[in-house]
Amino acid sequence: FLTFEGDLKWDHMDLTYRVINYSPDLDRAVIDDAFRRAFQVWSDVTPLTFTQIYSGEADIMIMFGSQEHGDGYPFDGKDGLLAHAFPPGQGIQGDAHFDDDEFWTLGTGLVVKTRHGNANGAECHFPFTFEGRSYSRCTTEGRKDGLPWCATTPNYDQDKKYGFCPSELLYTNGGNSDGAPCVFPFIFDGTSYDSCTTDGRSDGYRWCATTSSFDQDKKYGFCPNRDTAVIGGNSQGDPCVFPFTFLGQSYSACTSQGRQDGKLWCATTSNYDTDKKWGFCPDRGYSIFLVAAHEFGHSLGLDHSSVREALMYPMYSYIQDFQLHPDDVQGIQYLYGRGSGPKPTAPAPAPTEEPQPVPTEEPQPVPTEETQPVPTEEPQPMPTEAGSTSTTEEEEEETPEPTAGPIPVDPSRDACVEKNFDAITEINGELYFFKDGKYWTYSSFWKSGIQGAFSVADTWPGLPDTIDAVFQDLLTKRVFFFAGRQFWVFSGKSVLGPRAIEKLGIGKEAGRISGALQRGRGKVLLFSGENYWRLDVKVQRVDKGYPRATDDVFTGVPLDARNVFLYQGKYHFCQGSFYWRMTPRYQVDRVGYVKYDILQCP
Amino acid sequence: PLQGKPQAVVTFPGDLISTLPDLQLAERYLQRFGYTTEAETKIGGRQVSLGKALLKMQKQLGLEETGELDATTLEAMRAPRCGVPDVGT
Repeated sequence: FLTFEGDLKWDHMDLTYRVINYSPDLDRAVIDDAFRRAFQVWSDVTPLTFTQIYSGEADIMIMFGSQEHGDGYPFDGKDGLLAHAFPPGQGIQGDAHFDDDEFWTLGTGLVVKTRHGNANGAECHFPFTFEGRSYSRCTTEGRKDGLPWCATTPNYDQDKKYGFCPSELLYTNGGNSDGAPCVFPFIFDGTSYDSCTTDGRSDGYRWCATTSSFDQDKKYGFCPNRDTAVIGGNSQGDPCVFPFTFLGQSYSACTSQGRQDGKLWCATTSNYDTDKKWGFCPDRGYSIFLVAAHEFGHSLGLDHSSVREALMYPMYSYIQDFQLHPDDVQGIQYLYGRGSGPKPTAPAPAPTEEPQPVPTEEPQPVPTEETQPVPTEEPQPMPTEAGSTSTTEEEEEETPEPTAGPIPVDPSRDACVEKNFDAITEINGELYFFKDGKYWTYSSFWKSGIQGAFSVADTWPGLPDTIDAVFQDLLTKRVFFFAGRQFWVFSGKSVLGPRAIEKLGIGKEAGRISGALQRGRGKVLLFSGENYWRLDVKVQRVDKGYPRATDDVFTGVPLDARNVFLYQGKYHFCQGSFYWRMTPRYQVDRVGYVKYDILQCP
Repeated sequence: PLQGKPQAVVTFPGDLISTLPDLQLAERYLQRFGYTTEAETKIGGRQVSLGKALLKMQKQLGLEETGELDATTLEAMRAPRCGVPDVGT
C-alpha cells in the first residue's frame, strides 16, 4: 500500500459525508446504501465513523458529474476514468467525484428498484411473464396512464407482485419540486417541451418543469433514467428509438456496427444519419459500491496500491464477493490504527474462522486458485541431502541413520487448523511448516498437497519443540535451526550444536530470530524484531555494519513479521494469517493468506 | 440489423477516446497518471522513446516489465480505472 506524500490523514475520527447530487442511473436509496456500505468497509477495520449529513459542508462531499465538472480534472465520457477523489483536508480535499457518463449499477447490470405498487420497493425481476408474454424490461402494457411497471417475481400472472419503474411521470430528483413528477407539456424560454430536456444546462442532465410553465413558476426537477436509457454518447438518458436508420440501414436492436471497439449502441431518434443522436446501450455497468469504496480510500489518505487484488489498485474489476484485502487493511490501519469492529477473515467457506460481515448485494466468492488434494497418510520421502561435512567442533554428534522417510506421527493433525507456525522455510524446493515439535511439508511442484504431520525429533533429533527459524544453505545444503538464543546446523546425519547465537556475532539486542533469506554467494539475512543481520554462512559470522533496519530495504512489509522465508525466489513475510510477498526488487507484489494461498487449505 | 450491414467505421459525435491511435493513447496515459511529463515525451520537439515510462508503469501495475507497448500494456491502458495519478500528485 501507499499513502499520500506526508501521510495526509484526517485529524478526527468522526467524519461526515454529504451526497450533493445523485446519478439518474440508480434509485437514490440504492446509491445511499452503496455509499454507506463503502464507508463501512473502512470503518470495520479502523476507529473511523462516518455520518451522512444533508446540508452544510461535510468532510467528504460526494458528487456525480461529467467531463469538466468544476475541479480542473475532467472526466472522459463513458469508460476510461470512472471517478477520482482528493486526499484528506479542507475544502475540496477529501471530496469524491463520480463520472456520470458511466453506467452506474451494482456491477452486474441494470438495477431497477420499484416504487409504489405492492412489492414494497423490491427490484424488478427480468424477465417476467405478464398475460403469457415475457418481458425483459419495464412495460406500459396493461396501463392507460403510460407509467412503466414491472413484476418483482418471475410471474406476474401467478404472484401479482409489481411496482413502478423509474419515470419522470412518477417523480423527479433534486431540483426544487420535492420530487414532484414532470408536467408535459411545459414552457421553457417560450418553447413548449413534451419530454425531458437538457436545454438550458451545460452539464447534460435531463430536466423538466413540474408545472406547466417553468418561465412562470420556476419549478423543476431532474428526470430519472428509464431502464431503456442510453449511456453517454450525446444523448445521455434518452431512450433508444427502434427502429433507427444508420448508414441507410434499419436497425431494430442495439448494434456495434460503425464501431471498432465492439460496444453496443443505438440511436435516440429514428434516424442517426440525419440527427446524429446516439448513446451506448446499457451493459453490466460499474459497481458504485466498489468504486466508492476505492475512492473513499483516497478520501481517507490511501494512494494507489500495486497489489492487484487490493481495493486500492487503480484499475476497476468487478469482484463478486468483496472483502477488504490485507494490503488495504494494513494501509488504513497504518494511518488510523485498528478499530474495534470486525477484522478481515479468510474467504468463505472458512470453518475455522469467524464470518465477516459482507455486503449483502454482492454474491459469494469464487476461488481464484485451484485447490490442492487433502493430506494423505502416506509418508513423504525425505529430501536427499548432500554428503555429510566433517567438522571439528566438539559439539558434533552422530545422529541415527534416517529411514526411507519420516513417518507421520499424527496424520489427523491438520496444518490447516494451525493458527500460525513457529517457522516456515524452503528445503530442497519444498516448504516446511514447523509447529510445536511437528512439521508439515508442501510441494507446489509435485502437487502432493500437505504431507504430515511429522515429528521434528524423529527427523532432526535434539531440537527443542519450538523452533524460531530455519534455513537451508543453498551451497552446502546444510540446514540451520534457530530456537531462543541457540542454533543447530544439520548436515546429513551430522549435527553441530546447540551453539549460542552470540557466536555468530549477534548480540543480546536481538530477540527471537524470526526468519532468514538466502542471498546467494553464501550470505543469509537473519531477521529479528525490526532489524536484520547478514550472515556469512561459510565463516558463520555476521558481517560488519549490521544490524540494519528492516524498513530501510524491505519497505511495505510488516516489521514485526512472525516468519520470514525465501520461497520460489521471493521474500515472504508473515504476520497473523497473512503473508506479504516481495520480489528481489523489493516490490510487494502480493499479500495473501498463508493457509489459503500458500498451503492451499480448503 | 438487416442483411448487408454497412462495414464503415464512423466517428460518433461526443465519443472521446475510442479512436485514439495506440501511441497517442500511451503518451496520454503515461502523462495523465504521472509516469512521464510532456517535456520528457518530446525533447526539443523530437519524439523520444517511452520505454522508461512504460517500464515504470508496468512495474507499478504489476505487469510484465518489457518496456514495450505490448498488448497487455495497451489493454491495461484501456481498462477502466480511477483518475487519481499513480505517481506524483
